[in-house]
Amino acid sequence: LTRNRPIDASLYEELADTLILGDTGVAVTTSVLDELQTRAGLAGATDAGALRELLVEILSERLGPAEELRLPPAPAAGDGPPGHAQGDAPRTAVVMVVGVNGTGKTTTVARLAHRLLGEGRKPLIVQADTFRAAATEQALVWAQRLGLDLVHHRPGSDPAAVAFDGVRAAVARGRDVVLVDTAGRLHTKTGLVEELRKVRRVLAREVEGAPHETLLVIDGTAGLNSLEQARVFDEALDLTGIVITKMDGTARGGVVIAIREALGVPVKFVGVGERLDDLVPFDAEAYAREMVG
Amino acid sequence: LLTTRLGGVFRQLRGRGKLSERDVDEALRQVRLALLEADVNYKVVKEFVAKVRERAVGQEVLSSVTPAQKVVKIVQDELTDLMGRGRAGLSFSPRPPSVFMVVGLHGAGKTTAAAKLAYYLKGRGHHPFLIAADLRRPAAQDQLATLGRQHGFTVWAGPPGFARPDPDSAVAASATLEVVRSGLVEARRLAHDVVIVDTSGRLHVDQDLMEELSRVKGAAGPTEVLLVVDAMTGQDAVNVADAFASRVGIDGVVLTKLDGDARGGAALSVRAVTGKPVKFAGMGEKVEDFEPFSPDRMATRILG
Ligand SMILES: Nc1nc2c(ncn2[C@@H]2O[C@H](COP(=O)(O)OP(=O)(O)OP(=O)(O)O)[C@@H](O)[C@H]2O)c(=O)[nH]1
Ligand SMILES: Nc1nc2c(ncn2[C@@H]2O[C@H](COP(=O)(O)OP(=O)(O)OP(=O)(O)O)[C@@H](O)[C@H]2O)c(=O)[nH]1
Ligand SMILES: [Mg+2]
Ligand SMILES: [Mg+2]
Repeated sequence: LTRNRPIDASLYEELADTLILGDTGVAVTTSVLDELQTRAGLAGATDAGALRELLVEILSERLGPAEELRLPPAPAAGDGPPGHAQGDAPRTAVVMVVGVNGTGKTTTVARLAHRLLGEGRKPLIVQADTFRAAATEQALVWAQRLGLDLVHHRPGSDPAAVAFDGVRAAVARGRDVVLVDTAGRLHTKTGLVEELRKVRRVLAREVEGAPHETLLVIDGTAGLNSLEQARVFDEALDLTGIVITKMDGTARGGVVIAIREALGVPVKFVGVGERLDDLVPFDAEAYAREMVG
Repeated sequence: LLTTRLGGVFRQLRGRGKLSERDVDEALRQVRLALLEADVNYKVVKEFVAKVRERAVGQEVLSSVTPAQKVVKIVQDELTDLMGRGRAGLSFSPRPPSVFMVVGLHGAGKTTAAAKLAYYLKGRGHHPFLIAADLRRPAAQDQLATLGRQHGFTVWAGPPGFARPDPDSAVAASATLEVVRSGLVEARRLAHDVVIVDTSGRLHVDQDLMEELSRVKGAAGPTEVLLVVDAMTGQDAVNVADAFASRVGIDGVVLTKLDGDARGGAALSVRAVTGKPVKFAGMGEKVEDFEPFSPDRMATRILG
């Protein structure tokens, strides 16, 4: 019955409600619905079903083509330790994970390690959160579940020093990808953002092109502040991707559309639970369907 | 700034002579935009603007020489009314210990809030005892124990010889109850006057975990259940607050990470949907960064 409903103002209002309630924001909602109205006219759409399909199409387009982790090739077994290299030569891949407090970074690092193990890689987790109470204990639980070792320093140490040691250890132990977990920090704390820039510089000095991925982890239940977080972290660190977590709840995380449009940063993964395999590659169309309902 | 936006709207409108109801509606559109940009829930915004409109279409505004200021004043009034005037404090039990339980979504700041509340109450002459009843999250008990060691509170992680079960096992829920019950026995034995119970993060739509939380509440017998909400929570705040309030029952809210630049509209949504007051504000990562919530400061922040 709803599919055949004719297109009228109240239908557009309902779609606006859906988008706003999905944390898409007023600006993006207005822009999307304007485009929808234009294209619906051109396509000669006559009912709600057709309009919804068109909306899914528009949202998927705005979220851009799917992007996976772009890591340098892993050194073949027995190649000797990876390290400084040019172009596409095999070397240690470096992934840096950042974001504000409590978004799911540490859990995401564990999930990424799990994923990379499944792809035949040999990850090393570098626990560079030297601030949070029991950060290392938390990481050790995950490392144990993964059967992996972990690099960490004492609380209060310099995270850049941990990052440095982490990359050296990866080379020494023949690991081909380093996952750097960092302490949560609000983007408004300039000194703490600067600390991340220092970690990044150290990683860049140690491996050609590092960090090959800088992922911002955002909380799926957060509102438009995620855009501001992305702006600041992107400006400081040049993000390569977003991971949006806690999408197993009722929040829809629509702010990722604004993030993609304003900053060009794509969502690469979605967290859908607390287990090791609860991290899935981002699928724009599936996401758009979830949003439109 | 809302005042600037409304000022701009009304200047344009005045050019056409006397203000009309339609002119006020145009101004209210700006109010609606400001609240949505602050992450106030869409339905809460609609109800709120309707209330403001009732007052804003009166002569008080239409015949005023400063209509923008009048509308802003009405909005601020209504907002402060909704947020609750004055500070809502904690209530204590006539038969100690008073038990405070923190609940909420993952990563909202519950464990930190438990430690912060202990520090705050210790500074006011109380003797808090913490029960680390999150047996699920890796190293959650270690986290609270570490905070306890750093600031001199007793943290209870279970009776001597207690073995933490696998968090996914069937006994995890009953083990949680055992930690709470044994913790209360110990707190009473040592004559603590305040007990603070940390619980694991959970989704409001996870039926099993919401059920478990009701049972934990039954075991803890809390004087107050505090819903811990991240200030950057978006439209979903109403769903979360409604579920926790109706499934478990809450007495107040702790709004965390207010040291960021999130406008914090979630505070308004939670209050509108549950009628419960925000009692404390988390203002930073340190245990001292915790203060009684100020509703009028929040109202100003939400308006932007
Ligand atoms: N339901 C659900 N919970 C998640 C998800 N991702 C993370 N969590 C939970 O969110 C909470 C915070 O996760 P952490 O990994 O510690 O977050 P963090 O960003 O490292 O936190 P800080 O280091 O304190 O900034 C934990 O309880 C996780 O289990 C997800 O996709 N779904
Ligand atoms: N900047 C800031 N950070 C905070 C505040 N409150 C908590 N945090 C941080 O938020 C993160 C999550 O805090 P937790 O106390 O572990 O959150 P939680 O609700 O117990 O998380 P789970 O047990 O995993 O559900 C940590 O990095 C805290 O330091 C606050 O008011 N300001
Ligand atoms: Mg972490
Ligand atoms: Mg906790």
